Amino acid sequence: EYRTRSFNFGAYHRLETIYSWMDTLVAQYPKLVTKQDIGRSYENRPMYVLKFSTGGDKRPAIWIDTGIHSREWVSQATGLWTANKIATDYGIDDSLTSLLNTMDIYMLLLANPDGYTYTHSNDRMWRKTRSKNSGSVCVGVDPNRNWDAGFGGPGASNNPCSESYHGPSAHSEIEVKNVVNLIKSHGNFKSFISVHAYSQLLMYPYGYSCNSVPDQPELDSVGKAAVQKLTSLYGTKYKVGSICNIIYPASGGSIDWSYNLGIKYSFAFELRDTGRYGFILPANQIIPTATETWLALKHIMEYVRDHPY
Amino acid sequence: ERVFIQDQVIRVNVQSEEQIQLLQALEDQQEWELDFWLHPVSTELPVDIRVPLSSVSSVTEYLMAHNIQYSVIINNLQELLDEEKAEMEENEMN
Repeated sequence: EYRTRSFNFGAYHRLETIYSWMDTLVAQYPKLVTKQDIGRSYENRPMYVLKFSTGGDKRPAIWIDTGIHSREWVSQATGLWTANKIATDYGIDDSLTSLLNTMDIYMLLLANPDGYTYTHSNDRMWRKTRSKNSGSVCVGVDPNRNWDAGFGGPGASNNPCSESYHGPSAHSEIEVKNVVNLIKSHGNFKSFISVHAYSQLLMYPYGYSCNSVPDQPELDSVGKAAVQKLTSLYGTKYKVGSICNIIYPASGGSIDWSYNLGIKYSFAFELRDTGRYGFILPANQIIPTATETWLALKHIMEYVRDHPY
Repeated sequence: ERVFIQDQVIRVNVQSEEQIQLLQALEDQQEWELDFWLHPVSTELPVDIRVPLSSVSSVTEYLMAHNIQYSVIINNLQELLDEEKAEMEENEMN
């Protein structure tokens, strides 16, 4: 109990510290939280998903991943804080309790463990995976251009030296494949939320095309309502829209893939930098960022709970 | 470990489509080794570029030649990274 309570969520941590913290969370909330090994990364690091469940089998579920782009440190840090928030608020917050009595939440805190480790040891600006590209001296694939959704289309590069290199084929990156396998074998996910940083956006599909998805009006109104709650805390301003329209065409993205798989409530967050740090957001902004993001995340999850399909 | 001594991060609040295209041309060239933290996409969003020390003068000349206003949001990236690392180490000790 002391170790989880004393954990400093207002700081950045190495992979080993995060994985060790996961074990203390599971030990502290054994009836709610389990840790699942969903496979290994390219450099053979385990990829752990925290599953929040109060029973049942393959209940309707919500997916949240953080850190797929390794240098976006506030994303992983927000994931830690959020996982702890879910565990500590269950049984206290009526809305979250009712959600977890009918649905499961899966959280992948380090979606790119090799890249994250590399940002601590070698290159703080590293974004991609660490896979070797045959025939090139350049390493890594952009794991958010590697999904089977418009793969190889606009907004992704076929140059292994590019930050947005899509990789040799869809799902070539084992870090992506591990998630695809879990989502497909489970078969009952109702929402897929991927958390990035930075630029304060809440986006929905598509990225690979600027055509509207069939559910665009609903996703747009859910997104706007969620952002209204986020902004209410500290005034952090967000924009809401489809990936293609609000930033740029970006093919091979995870939420396009999840939406096309039938997971209607697919969203991507770009968390804060309120103006001058970019990826190097000071640690003292982690908890404010996570706290405001929670208001939006919770709104989306409540909406998913109340609109079964 | 890679260092970013005197690397700058500059922010451009683009004013026009033409400026977006001029910045996209910057994005396409390799020799200045620019790292676009935020890409030139619309006049609604800022463009943030990490500029290696060796390219700072070339980039600022290019922007001034095309009358593109910019501000420096990080003057020496390595300083921020050193602070971040020191804070992490202190936290781990705690």
